[in-house]
Amino acid sequence: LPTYPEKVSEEDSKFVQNYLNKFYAIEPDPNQRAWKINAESTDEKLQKMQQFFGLKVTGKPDNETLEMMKKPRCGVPDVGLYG
Amino acid sequence: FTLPGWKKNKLTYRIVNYTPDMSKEDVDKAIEKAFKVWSAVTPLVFTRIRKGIADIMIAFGTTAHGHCPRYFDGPLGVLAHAFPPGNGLGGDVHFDEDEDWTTGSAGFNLFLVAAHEFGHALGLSHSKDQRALMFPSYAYVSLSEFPLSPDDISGIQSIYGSPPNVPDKRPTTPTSPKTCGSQMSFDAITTLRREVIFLKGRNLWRVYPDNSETERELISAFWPNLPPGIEAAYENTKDQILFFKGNKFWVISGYQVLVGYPKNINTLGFPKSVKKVDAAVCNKNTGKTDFFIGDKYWRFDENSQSMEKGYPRLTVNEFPGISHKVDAVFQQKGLFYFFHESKQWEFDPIAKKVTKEMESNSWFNC
Repeated sequence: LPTYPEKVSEEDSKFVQNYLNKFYAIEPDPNQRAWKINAESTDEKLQKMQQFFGLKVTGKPDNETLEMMKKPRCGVPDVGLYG
Repeated sequence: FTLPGWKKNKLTYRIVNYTPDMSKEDVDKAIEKAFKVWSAVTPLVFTRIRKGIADIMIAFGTTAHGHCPRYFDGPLGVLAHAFPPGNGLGGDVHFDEDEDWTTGSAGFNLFLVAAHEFGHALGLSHSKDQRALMFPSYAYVSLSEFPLSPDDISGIQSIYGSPPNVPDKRPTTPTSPKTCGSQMSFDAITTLRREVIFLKGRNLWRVYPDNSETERELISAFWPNLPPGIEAAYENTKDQILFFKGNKFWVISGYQVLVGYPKNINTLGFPKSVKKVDAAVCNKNTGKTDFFIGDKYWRFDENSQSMEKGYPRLTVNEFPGISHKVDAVFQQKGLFYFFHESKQWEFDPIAKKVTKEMESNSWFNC
């Protein structure tokens, strides 16, 4: 089972929020010509990120998820059409 | 995911400015080599221009930079970003100047990051495949390897097709290490029953010492969820193999990765200060496994599944003559074979002395 930090520090939760807004926030909406800002909850975005990276999908910022988020990476979003 | 690509195969690029971390020649070379990765598997041709607007404008910047709607975040975090094919910012690639850009494995390798960003500039999204160049997180892979995975190749060819005059068989990966090359070295080596398995980058070679037959495979062909670049491996006393990379290890039985793996190496008894394992070998006669890290080794008791007290100790004290960092080690017919870069030493654990020095590829009947 994934291990959880005792309590997610405020710094970490800001980091998680910022990460999800940056890489999992924009979704294509073919029905409307304009992009629809992704109104999913943080948990749902987190699950999507965990699915993408092949982590256990918990919807919670467990240690492994935080570790993956903190790896240096590309600035292009992981979902949507990165337009 | 792929986006509509460029409507032409001849593309231009321009290097607008340079990082002070590398010489201009090295930056030029890294960028040119990164484009070659993609031209090797598509009909695309990339030509450099030194003035005006190119299809792919390449620049280094920090935090908010020029007209770019995205910003960088200082050292680490986001390393670079790119825009899909199109006019204006379309196709452009930006590198975060706050990173340490290099030509090797230290810092961030400009060639590897550029090749990834050029994938975006040509229409590729991120891949979920950890072996793919288009996987979002940075990972250094040996530069002697061709960096595109089958996933990358099928993605880009779904946009642009194959390179001209290639018969429609699957494109072979242009470079793969040559076992008989003079400088051949290995990342890890393990026995598996009567075989010896040599690992390097994405590849493994199965050697049957009794009749010196060898077979080359991709590691992912056997164990799809193992990453490339395995750093250590050994066969334990329970007909299982343990593979190590960074602070993680996997236990394999046959083709199966046992449930619950990877685990952190500190579950074996290493302190948190130990971040990786260089090499490992289980002495079949004693049931003790030696882990080699830097110039020291740790001893693990396979029966009690616990690290022995009083370690680490200096390797050279227990294994006289083995004074280099150990890249890989395995045991065959009672003798140990220690590898460092292109050399290997045969060591008799009873006589406690090196009995022979050979080339690392001596097992390959070169």
